[in-house]
Amino acid sequence: HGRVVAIANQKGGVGKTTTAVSLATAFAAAGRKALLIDMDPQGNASTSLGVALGDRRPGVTELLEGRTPPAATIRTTLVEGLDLVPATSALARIDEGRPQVDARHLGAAVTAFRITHTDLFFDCPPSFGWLTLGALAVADGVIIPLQCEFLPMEGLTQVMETIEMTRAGPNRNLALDGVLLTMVDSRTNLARDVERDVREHFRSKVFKTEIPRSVRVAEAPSAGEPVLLYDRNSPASQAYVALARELLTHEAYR
Amino acid sequence: HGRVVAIANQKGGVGKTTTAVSLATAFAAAGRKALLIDMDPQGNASTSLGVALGDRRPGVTELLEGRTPPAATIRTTLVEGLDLVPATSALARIDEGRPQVDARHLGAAVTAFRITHTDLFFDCPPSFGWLTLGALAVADGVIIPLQCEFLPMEGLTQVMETIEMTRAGPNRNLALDGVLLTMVDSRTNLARDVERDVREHFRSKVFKTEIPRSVRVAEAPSAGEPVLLYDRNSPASQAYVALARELLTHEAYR
Ligand SMILES: Nc1ncnc2c1ncn2[C@@H]1O[C@H](COP(=O)(O)OP(=O)(O)OP(=O)(O)O)[C@@H](O)[C@H]1O
Ligand SMILES: Nc1ncnc2c1ncn2[C@@H]1O[C@H](COP(=O)(O)OP(=O)(O)OP(=O)(O)O)[C@@H](O)[C@H]1O
Ligand SMILES: [Mg+2]
Ligand SMILES: [Mg+2]
Repeated sequence: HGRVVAIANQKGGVGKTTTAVSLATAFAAAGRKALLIDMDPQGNASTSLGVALGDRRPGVTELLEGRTPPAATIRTTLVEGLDLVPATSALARIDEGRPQVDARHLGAAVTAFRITHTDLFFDCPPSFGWLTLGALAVADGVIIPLQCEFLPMEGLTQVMETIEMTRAGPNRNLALDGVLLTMVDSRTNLARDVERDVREHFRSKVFKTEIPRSVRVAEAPSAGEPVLLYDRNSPASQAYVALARELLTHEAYR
Repeated sequence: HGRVVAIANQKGGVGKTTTAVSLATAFAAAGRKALLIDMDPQGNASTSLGVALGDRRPGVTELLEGRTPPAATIRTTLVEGLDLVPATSALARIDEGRPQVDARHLGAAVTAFRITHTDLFFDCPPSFGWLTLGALAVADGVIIPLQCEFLPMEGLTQVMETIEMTRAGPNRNLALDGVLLTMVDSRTNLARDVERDVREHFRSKVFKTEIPRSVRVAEAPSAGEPVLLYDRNSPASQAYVALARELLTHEAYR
């Protein structure tokens, strides 16, 4: 019951953090016990959930180095039913480190977390270093946020190669849960053209729900709140709720 | 005469590639001999200048591993006066590698390139791995593109820490040439608030020129052309030309 999901794409600024925070919030609102694990040295997911800079240790760095019991890294958040394992910039040294040190501890931590939480979401940094590869190695599924522009679309090939590499290596059961179109501005031809190309190529692997561009999303992190709380009526919030509903009806998320 | 400039910010999707390609194009149009070095395994700068996927070796990877004379990695582009050293996804293994291998070869390559080109621009990936640290170690100055939103603004602290670390370490002369506000949508309060905060904090270090959001920028890479050629009259193209003029009147760029 429940699922471990990596939100990943090496292209920067495509909406990984926004998707991880919004989905985890929507799952919590639907009664699941969600845990968001911030694997990005930028700590954007931690900021988006209002966790102060001074309250982020022990966090993911200590978890990956096996220096802290997993339970000690968990913070409650302002969202009922959503907890967080925070990140600090110290995590950057892990991204360039040796994978065998980190993967063992991460696997053990995921097993421990699944006792207390139904769904785990990893917010990955914009690279395929050890942090993203570690998350893919322990995940059940991957969601790929995709901004509807040309350069992000071109990057999809590298994402798919990395998923195949992970399946051939440490995690043969890793599934592509879906490609999520984000920051969609349906007034532009570019967004419509990219959307048509992506749906033609990935077919049923592209979620029906797409997330519209909405400035309220970009404002929410300054208030330390997920956009679903900051402005529940914004089109993007509504879309993330619809996405959660689309996922929760999937067999894989039962 | 001339300058070696790194375009860097670990936050993803803030306009690093767009700035590197547009500035290098504007410098070439002003009569300089520019060389763009694509340090990103995504190869977005190579795509934006129309260099085919099959024509990217030898490129930056071979350069950093010292397996190719620097001159053999240079490609001409459709822009008169602008050359490129292309990137492939193989570069990703360097980002996690050992810095002492790459920094030596990169320094020698920069010395060689400066004989034939006046200005070198490094397009950096969204991380502070060896690729970005290597570019910072050999650069004269850094330009930090900044999207006018909250999470990118918060990331500025980490960028400044990395510049200070580089100055205390391998490159004591590294200068902050400036912070560039990108994708500015002056209709939103958020962009105005972030701009006010950044200008208050960084004062004269923020360029007067700012780059407006313009869909033509996002379309240009699909044509394999810099936006300055794709649509010279777009507000963003005009802004990048103004930025080049602002830089070229600086003593440091003489
Ligand atoms: N639907 C949306 N509408 C408007 N702005 C959005 C939307 N989704 C994300 N944003 C904004 O775009 C920027 C990039 O989004 P986000 O930080 O979530 O991307 P990311 O992929 O996590 O970036 P990184 O690669 O740096 O980790 C942020 O400032 C965010 O607030
Ligand atoms: N002024 C602008 N107006 C509209 N779109 C823009 C503008 N500048 C950049 N873009 C688009 O925004 C997206 C991100 O820009 P770009 O790829 O240059 O950022 P980046 O910082 O290099 O990203 P990464 O972190 O992945 O390397 C691209 O699709 C680009 O075409
Ligand atoms: Mg993020
Ligand atoms: Mg880029």
